[in-house]
Amino acid sequence: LKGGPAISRQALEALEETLVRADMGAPTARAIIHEVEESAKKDTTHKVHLANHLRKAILGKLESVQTPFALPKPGIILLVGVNGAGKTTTTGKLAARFAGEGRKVLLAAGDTFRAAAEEQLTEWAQRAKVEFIRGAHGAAPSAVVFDALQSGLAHGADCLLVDTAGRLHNRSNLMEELRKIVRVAEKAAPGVHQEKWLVLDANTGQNAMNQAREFNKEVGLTGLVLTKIDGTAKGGIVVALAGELGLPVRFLGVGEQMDDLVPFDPGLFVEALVP
Amino acid sequence: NLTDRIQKVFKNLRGQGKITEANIEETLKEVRLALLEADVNVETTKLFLEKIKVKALGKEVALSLSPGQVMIKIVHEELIQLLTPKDKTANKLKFAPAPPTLILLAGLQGTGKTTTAAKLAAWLKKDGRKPGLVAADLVRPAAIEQLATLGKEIGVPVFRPENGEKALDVCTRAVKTALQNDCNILILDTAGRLQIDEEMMNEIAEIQKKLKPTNIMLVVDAMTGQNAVQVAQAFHARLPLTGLVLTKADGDARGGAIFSITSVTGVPIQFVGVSEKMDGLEAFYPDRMASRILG
Ligand SMILES: Nc1nc2c(ncn2[C@@H]2O[C@H](COP(=O)(O)OP(=O)(O)OP(=O)(O)O)[C@@H](O)[C@H]2O)c(=O)[nH]1
Ligand SMILES: Nc1nc2c(ncn2[C@@H]2O[C@H](COP(=O)(O)OP(=O)(O)OP(=O)(O)O)[C@@H](O)[C@H]2O)c(=O)[nH]1
Ligand SMILES: [Mg+2]
Ligand SMILES: [Mg+2]
Repeated sequence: LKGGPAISRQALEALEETLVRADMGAPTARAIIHEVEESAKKDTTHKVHLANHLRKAILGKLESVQTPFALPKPGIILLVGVNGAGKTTTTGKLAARFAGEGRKVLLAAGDTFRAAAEEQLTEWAQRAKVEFIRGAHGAAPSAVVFDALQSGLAHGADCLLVDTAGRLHNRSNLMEELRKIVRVAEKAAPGVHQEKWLVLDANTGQNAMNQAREFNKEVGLTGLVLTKIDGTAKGGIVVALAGELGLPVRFLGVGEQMDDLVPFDPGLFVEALVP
Repeated sequence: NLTDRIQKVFKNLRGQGKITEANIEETLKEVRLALLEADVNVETTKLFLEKIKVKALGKEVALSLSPGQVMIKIVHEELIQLLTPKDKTANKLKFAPAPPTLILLAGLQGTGKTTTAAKLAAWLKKDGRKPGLVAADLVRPAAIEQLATLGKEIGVPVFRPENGEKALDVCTRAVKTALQNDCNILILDTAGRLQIDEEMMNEIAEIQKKLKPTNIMLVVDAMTGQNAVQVAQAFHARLPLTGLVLTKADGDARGGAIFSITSVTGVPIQFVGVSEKMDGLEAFYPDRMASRILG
């Protein structure tokens, strides 16, 4: 990927295609390539390496939204997102991570709907060796979350992780249910810092934009978790999301085991995107 | 939407006229953007646009239509054609000459296999057949529990692993004892797996080799992006896929990935998941899918 005194149109188009193929979306890819072209033109070095300019442009987008993350004591994290994204598994991995940092963790089973949802999270609580609160299957999720947070805080939990049911963002009744869960969490834990993370499957294409916009509109997202990046999907959509919604990626899911969660590193991510 | 965008391209032409190289380039750009936005694979999009160009060049535009409308029609019809299998029976489940008929479900993690397995069982039961479910996911926590719960909900027996059985073992035992358990069709629910996971791909390839299921379906999430084709090709190389199931189509994802998969592999789309409920499974309609992809 080397340019020259004249930046090859073909080279730029090939790069743009790589970005689209990485699920960055045509508009974001176009904007980034335009930026690459501009910065490459200004490059007075003997040999212009387009790939370097490209990495720099993408890194710039990601770093501009990457605020440092530290969960206050006490702190709540709500995991939300569409069906099958990896919320329950991520909740379990986060529990293990925070427990390993010496936090007093509570897992709350906010999914009271899906078959064996509570059993799945129970298994994770056992693996991570953390406190776990669930309600009756089919009970109102907001009621379970309220009780779990109140009880958890009363018993000294300083890291409360709330798993919620998968829901499609175009289902207004389900989004209303989520708004209620968030309101109720605020009631149960007034003044306690609340993170709301959208769990996004790296295999997701442009629909991730709709997901993020809608979930953000409904509950105000504070971050993203990108899962299944151990597969061949590149997750380039997070670059588009950084630009449009300013959302930082907090963690990457890199497998199905308890330890398969890594803090997001923009530099490493860009290296994987543009090797 | 695409119709408006294409109409704009042609707004300076009127009624009778020909579609030329010049005005078609602009239209193809718009169609390309629409397809990429819909998650159609980059390569599939290229091939599709080439087909459209050939079909559109030199096309006479009748007085009653605008050139834009003619273009839309060409794109829409081509998409429908590519979504429609040549063989009219390709979109149906096949039944084995001797029971039990087997349906093997495969796919990436979280695509909707377990839910689809139960929906298929409910569908078949309603159709007067005797389905059984086989819980062959020994990886995911509470996966067996999940399928057992759904089986109970729809009144279909579930074969669960016993005495340290692996995935192949429980499937084999289910096949051997299907008839005595009053099942003439078995749906094998498997663990989600990455197509690059050698061990897991070997596991499912072995199930296919030993039990030779009549139906092998790749379960694909409607919101899948550009990675879809690469994944599907890898699965198709290890398992001779007979059908695709598109899940979560009740969302607002355009579903271009399933079009890419079917056009590249030739595997027909057989069912569409439209809700989390047990009756949320529909047949596949090419024209509806074409409209959805074009937005
Ligand atoms: N390879 C891989 N698989 C993952 C990852 N995260 C989750 N999974 C798998 O994805 C599947 C779905 O994960 P869940 O945690 O059940 O997803 P969910 O969002 O809670 O699903 P619903 O509650 O049904 O909406 C499971 O098979 C997980 O093991 C990851 O980072 N990598
Ligand atoms: N809205 C909607 N949700 C669906 C559909 N199909 C499955 N789901 C949901 O998607 C999530 C994942 O479904 P599963 O059946 O657990 O997926 P899976 O492929 O078996 O997952 P793994 O076994 O972990 O690979 C669950 O929350 C399901 O209820 C569908 O057609 N529409
Ligand atoms: Mg879950
Ligand atoms: Mg499953």
